[in-house]
Amino acid sequence: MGWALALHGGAGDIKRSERTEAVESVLLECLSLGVAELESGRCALDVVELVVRALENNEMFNAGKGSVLTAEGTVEMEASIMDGATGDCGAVSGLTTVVNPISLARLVMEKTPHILLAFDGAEAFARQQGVETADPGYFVTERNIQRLRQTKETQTVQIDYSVPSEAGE
Amino acid sequence: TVGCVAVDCHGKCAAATSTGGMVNKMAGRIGDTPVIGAGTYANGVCAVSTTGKGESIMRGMVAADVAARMKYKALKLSEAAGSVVKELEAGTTGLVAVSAKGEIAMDFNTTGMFRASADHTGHLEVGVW
Repeated sequence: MGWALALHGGAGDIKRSERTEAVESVLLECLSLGVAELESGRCALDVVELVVRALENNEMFNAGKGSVLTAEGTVEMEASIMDGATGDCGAVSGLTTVVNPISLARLVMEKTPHILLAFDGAEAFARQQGVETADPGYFVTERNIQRLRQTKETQTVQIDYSVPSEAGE
Repeated sequence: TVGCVAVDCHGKCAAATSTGGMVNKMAGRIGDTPVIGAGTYANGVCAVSTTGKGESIMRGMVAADVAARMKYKALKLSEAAGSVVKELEAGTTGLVAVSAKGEIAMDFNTTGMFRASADHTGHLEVGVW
């Protein structure tokens, strides 16, 4: 059998810019990370967690550090993971302090009889498991504060990459 | 949203997805990502991670639908992923997927999707549009 790997950093109405090239560069880094692990014989489940952690830690993407803001100006992060070999899966939602939600999702899969933990319960589970947490400010970027302001002005809800409605047309 | 799918040298598949949701969403809104079968799915046939408008992805149970079309219609990964994305509302959905045979699919009905893939044959791709 031959290994294969694919990853994404979000979809939408993406315009060409300096930022685009920077994002592509990070994607290539994360891809290389996953490829090295697969070539060394690491299992698919470990590799997808590792790659998503790397993406979560980069503020260019809407996950982990760099997550977009709710209407209340807060972050609410979500993640899920599934092992195709066993059908086991785990998920978390409504996280506000967990640095790597994907790893907490895996802990839900492996350490609980449940599939999805959300909001206060998920945060409590994170504390119980001793995963890395940070103040909510760690996740918030200036760019996302501006995006929320623009989006509130137009009373819209945006996916990862949306054309600002204040373009002036 | 970010996501990754992989099949290892033993033919075992896995999928992972993580997101901050949508800008200006209502507090308490749960998107597609944590819903197994919608935003993320893996079985013995393939692994799928999606991105885009969660409400559309949940209505379509997108990730599991790709796997079901392979399992029950005997479609190739590219056919299953392409047909699922094509049938959804334009501008809402993207996905990456791998099959247990090592095939790769990266489809979207948005303007672009930040994506990358590689396999054991030396294939390597990074793309946006």
